[in-house]
Amino acid sequence: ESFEETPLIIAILTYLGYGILIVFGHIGDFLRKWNVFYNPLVTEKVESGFVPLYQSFESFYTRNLYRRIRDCWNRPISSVPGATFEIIDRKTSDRGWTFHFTGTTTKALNMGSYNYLGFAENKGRCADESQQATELYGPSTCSTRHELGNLSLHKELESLVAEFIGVESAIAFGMGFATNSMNIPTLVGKGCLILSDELNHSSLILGARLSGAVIKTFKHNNMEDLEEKLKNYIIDGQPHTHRPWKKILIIVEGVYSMEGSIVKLPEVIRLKKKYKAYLYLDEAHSIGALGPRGRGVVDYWGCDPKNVDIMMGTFTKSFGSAGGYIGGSKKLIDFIRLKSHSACYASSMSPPVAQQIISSMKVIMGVNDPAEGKKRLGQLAWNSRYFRRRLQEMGFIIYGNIDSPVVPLLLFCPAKIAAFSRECLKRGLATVVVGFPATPIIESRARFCLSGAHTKEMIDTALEIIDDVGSLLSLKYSR
Amino acid sequence: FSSRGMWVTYILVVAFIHYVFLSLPFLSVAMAWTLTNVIHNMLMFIILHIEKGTPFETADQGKFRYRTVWEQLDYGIQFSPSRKFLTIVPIILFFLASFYTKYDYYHFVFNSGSLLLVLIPKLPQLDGVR
Amino acid sequence: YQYLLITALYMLESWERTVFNCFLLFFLSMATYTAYVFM
Repeated sequence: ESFEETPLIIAILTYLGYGILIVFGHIGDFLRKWNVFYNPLVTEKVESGFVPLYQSFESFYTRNLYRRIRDCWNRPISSVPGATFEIIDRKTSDRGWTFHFTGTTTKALNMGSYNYLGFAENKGRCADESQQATELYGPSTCSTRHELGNLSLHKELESLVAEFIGVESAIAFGMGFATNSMNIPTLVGKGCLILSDELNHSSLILGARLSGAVIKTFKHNNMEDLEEKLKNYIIDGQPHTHRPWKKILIIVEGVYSMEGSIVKLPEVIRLKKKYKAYLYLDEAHSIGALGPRGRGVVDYWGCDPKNVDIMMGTFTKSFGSAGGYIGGSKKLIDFIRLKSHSACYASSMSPPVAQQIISSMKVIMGVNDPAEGKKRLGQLAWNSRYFRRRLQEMGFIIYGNIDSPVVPLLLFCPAKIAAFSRECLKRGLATVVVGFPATPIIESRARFCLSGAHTKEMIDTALEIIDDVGSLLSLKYSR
Repeated sequence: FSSRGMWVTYILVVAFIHYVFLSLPFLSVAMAWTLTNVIHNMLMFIILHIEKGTPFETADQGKFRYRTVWEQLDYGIQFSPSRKFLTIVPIILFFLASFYTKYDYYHFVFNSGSLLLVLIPKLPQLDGVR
Repeated sequence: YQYLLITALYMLESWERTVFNCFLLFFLSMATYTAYVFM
């Protein structure tokens, strides 16, 4: 893994850039407040006597920094998010407050979507079988798993998932985010301790908060820090009473999509055994995309799935579908099936979505055609390494692990975030850019998501574009 | 405040502000230092001790919405390196301003008054006090 | 272009860029004048 440090001069220039934007943000707020400027924002009637709905400072950033460059986000597309796609062009006449469509579209190389194995297709076996499932079962069950929402398709899906990840049993949910936020509260509660990586996804954070357990964070992927914190909190026990913890749950992700890093799973398993903690592994990005057989980070490190107490993952990134699963011992899954909020309140997974997962998972497992799954996995692994190596050769600062299918390229200055996205799109490459507060203030970045659907020619085209834009914006900071 | 280069940037911005005042020919050196000191302290008082919450939405369900920036710094841990740094800078500025104003009485009143304005809210005893 | 990117003026509206550039020019001319007088 590489996390090259930000050059000091660039860090200072980045702060200055944000400082200038904040100064002009306050000036703009002042002028809008006294109606010198057109104020499209929703404003409340002050004399209404109610508690104010909006705390204006909290949306300062959105109003004055993000709004100026928000054409780079939430771009509507008019095709399937495959290796290439079509973006619907928009225009703004008031500097980002409102947009209107121009009626044209732009064809671009897609390095922004999570489509690791290229299953985001509207033709082929998966699409046909999903269509048949729609005709057979209808688009939705309109009921929860606890009531009428159980289909044979769901049972088939869950048994296939259990076989795929190598555990006793599994349960599937219609939404990836909810798989974390609605099930962690069934596993831990008051009197328990959660040790969470500081860069965990917000669904894990929300689930941990909902549970009411004591939450402590450890430095990102830092096993020494994790061990030290485990030791200290076990010795201290619960706050005030110092009673021993009922349960200790370590929550980590397989691939951190913002960092491009891969969890050090053997280390985490060693620590969990040593300190008798439980391990919750969120494989949202790694399932299907990592490992020689595509079984995720457990397969990548060659660990035994039995050593991971709760295997969680989503079907969004590698299977061209949606939703999430939790796998583990049959006892655990039966318990979750009974207690989970999702199983009780949310309508069950839509049949065509479930069918898409089954079809794509069978392709990866080589059930019908052994070669195709291997080809996709091999293509993704090769693309990831090749793309990352070439970018590093060009002189960009790239974060993360060489095998990660997500490649973050550091941009630093706030203006370069927008410039990079716009210049790349102008040249036919669409990618995702991320800035503060989703990343540390001096680590804004562009994030490239590789896909098994990308050919070498496409990768080379993308590299040429990035090289050109990188020279124009002078982004080649690596020393 | 504890990320890389932030302290250097802070010192550069203070130096730049001082240089702007020094560049105005109608200001004496003493006046330039007093203005630097007073304006720096006023800005830091507003930024650290008046502004509450965060300038963007956070996932903590509004837990820090009524906490000032100073109280949110380093998750509320007292005497962290950043807090020490932010406490020391106004004091050094005060010494410099006093020296360059040759300990003139009027300048001293303004400089010491503005120094107290930024030192008192930083006391741990006043954490969360309104 | 580099100047616009580094100072984040790239994200500002034209009137804001004008204000910033005027301030910068004013400051630089003052600094030059004072340095001259001082020297």
